[in-house]
Amino acid sequence: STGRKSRQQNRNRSTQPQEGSRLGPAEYNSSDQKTACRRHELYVSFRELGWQEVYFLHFLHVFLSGLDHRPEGYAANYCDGECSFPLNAHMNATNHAIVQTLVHLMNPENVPKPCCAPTKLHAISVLYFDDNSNVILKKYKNMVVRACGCH
Amino acid sequence: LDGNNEVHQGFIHRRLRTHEKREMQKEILSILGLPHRPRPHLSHGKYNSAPLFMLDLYNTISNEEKSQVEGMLDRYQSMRTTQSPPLATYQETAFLNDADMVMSFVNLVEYDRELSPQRRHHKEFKFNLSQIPEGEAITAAEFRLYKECVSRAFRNDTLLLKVYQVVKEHPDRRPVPAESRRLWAAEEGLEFDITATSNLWVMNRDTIWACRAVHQHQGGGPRRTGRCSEKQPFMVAFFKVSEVHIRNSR
Repeated sequence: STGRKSRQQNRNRSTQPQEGSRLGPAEYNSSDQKTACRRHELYVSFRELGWQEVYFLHFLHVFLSGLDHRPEGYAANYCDGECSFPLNAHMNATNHAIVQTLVHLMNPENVPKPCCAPTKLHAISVLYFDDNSNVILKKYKNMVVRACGCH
Repeated sequence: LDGNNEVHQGFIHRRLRTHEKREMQKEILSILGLPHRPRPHLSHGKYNSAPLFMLDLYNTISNEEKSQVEGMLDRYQSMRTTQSPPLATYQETAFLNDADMVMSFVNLVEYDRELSPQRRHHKEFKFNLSQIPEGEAITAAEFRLYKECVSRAFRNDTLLLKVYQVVKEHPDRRPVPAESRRLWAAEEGLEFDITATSNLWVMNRDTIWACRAVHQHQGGGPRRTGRCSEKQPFMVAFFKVSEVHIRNSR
């Protein structure tokens, strides 16, 4: 909900050069830098989800060692921000994003701007007990956002 | 939140409503491909060996990103010399790199049956493989049996250990030899490659199989097996996803 709200706010603002531009940081005002496409962190609280009894890695630690150091939550990443001209301000802008920007500039009513989306994703491994007390280690590809950019 | 559990400036924090929590839980489970939240029946300290092994595999994956290949090799070599099984070996790491999923299976035989004097060296293990999802191909499977080093008096003795697979529905339950191995009494920890047997299990899902180990001590009577929870035998299988899983729209 936080992301959606800020995105709506961002869309109402005028398009300005983005974070990471060849121009020096002093040439941007701080509010524009905040609206640029970049990686954000979202804290997922296991406690608020009602998952105090976490079945993943730390639960195993607790189970095996008896130590009470299960995680309170998990810091996940997501991409959010404006993708606006000049796109070279975005270090991770794709070629498609440049084309998309040009078409958007020609037809702003019908063609949207490029999206702020993950450009580098990593795998994650999850360890959990199944219903039969067997332990499963599963790899999930493309689950962790390492970098964001304009697509 | 940052590392110090301080709320970032500008971050709108609000408590989730009950239905939002439920939706979020469903979404996370869906992403993980789990039908529901796992409800394991855990009795404390009962099946610790398999979770310990899996935890070691997990840590191997986690450390892999940080370490260089040469550093990894050093780590495994030192692990082999300083720690006892069932820690993951370099071979497991190779399986692990190739696998999409790893599953451990606890031995379902909790108490040994009263066996006849002729079969006092026999020990039976059962693993429930019915939880293996359809479409997963087994790339490797191991039966990991914990064997302790015997006392100094028997160090130079040898043991003959034979592993059989048993087809339950077979009329006379005749065991099929899987592997035979002669080992020194001083050796610790045993791994048996049961990849072929496991694939047979998966291909014949309706047939229930058991695994039987027979040991003959060359220098006297049978040795007592470890009763500690962290030394229980277990099975581990490495899987490769052979079909594309499509998430259902919700």
